[in-house]
Amino acid sequence: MVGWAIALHGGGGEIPLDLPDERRIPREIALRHCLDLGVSALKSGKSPLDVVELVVRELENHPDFNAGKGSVLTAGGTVEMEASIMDGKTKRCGAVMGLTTVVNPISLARLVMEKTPHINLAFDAAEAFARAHGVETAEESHFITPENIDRLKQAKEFDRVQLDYTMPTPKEPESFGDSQTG
Amino acid sequence: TVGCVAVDNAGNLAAATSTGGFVNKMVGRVGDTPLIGAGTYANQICAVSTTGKGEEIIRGTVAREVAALMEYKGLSLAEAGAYAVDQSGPKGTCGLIAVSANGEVTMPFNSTGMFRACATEDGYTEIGIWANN
Repeated sequence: MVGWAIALHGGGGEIPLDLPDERRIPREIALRHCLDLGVSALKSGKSPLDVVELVVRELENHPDFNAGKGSVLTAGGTVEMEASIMDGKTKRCGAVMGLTTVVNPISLARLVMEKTPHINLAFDAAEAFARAHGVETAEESHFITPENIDRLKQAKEFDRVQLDYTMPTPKEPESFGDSQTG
Repeated sequence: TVGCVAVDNAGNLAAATSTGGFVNKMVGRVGDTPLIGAGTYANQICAVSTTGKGEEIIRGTVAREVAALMEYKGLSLAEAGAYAVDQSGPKGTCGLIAVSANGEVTMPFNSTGMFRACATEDGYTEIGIWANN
């Protein structure tokens, strides 16, 4: 008899040990909420595939995590989101990349898995596939948070220092609580 | 990046990962998350979702690595997860969550922290950010 199990993550990196409460507590509350959501879905007999999609959608909707709403910004100040999903029993899988308007990229990845013979769909074609399947979309402003605008500004400032080849010691960018590597 | 892996009490497995990528990334850059076998992987043995520096995780095919180490070398999930993270690249660039077909869970990372949570049917739960909490 195998027992059920679930794990989730909200990104990693050089998270400072003195992370301020106003950044740490909302994330811990979100982790607990998402864990409870996943556990009750498993207990109610949902398939693991449904459970992981459900939990990742919840994390995508939380602005403090780097996915969906709260996605970090490209050098161009835009969002380009990506996601993938895989079913261990059948090894069927789906993935999307370069999304700019899809509210829940993980659900589009699942549609690629279930509605096409392919695994990967990217950029304009992925956006067109989303529209063709009536997936919820939103303006770019839905995904962009003031915090991530600041992060990009700092990252650009940092780069400019390097590009100038001047040799001051680069200012340590203020850490926003999670990794800038996603 | 966010991710979730799950196994039910019949041993069925699934994995999912989603991300906005890298701050200030080049427009058009694709990381590890949508690349099956790098950022996400699941088969009959385990399910894995990774987070970290995409380029290192792609180079190390980290998610598939965990499944392969279990399949070919007979490592446990925890051993395979730790080895894959350890070998993935420079310190600070990789973390993962994984479950196995018999209900094991592991969440190793080689950076200061990883926002993570897990639970198992026999009552174990963990919610943490840094290594020792």
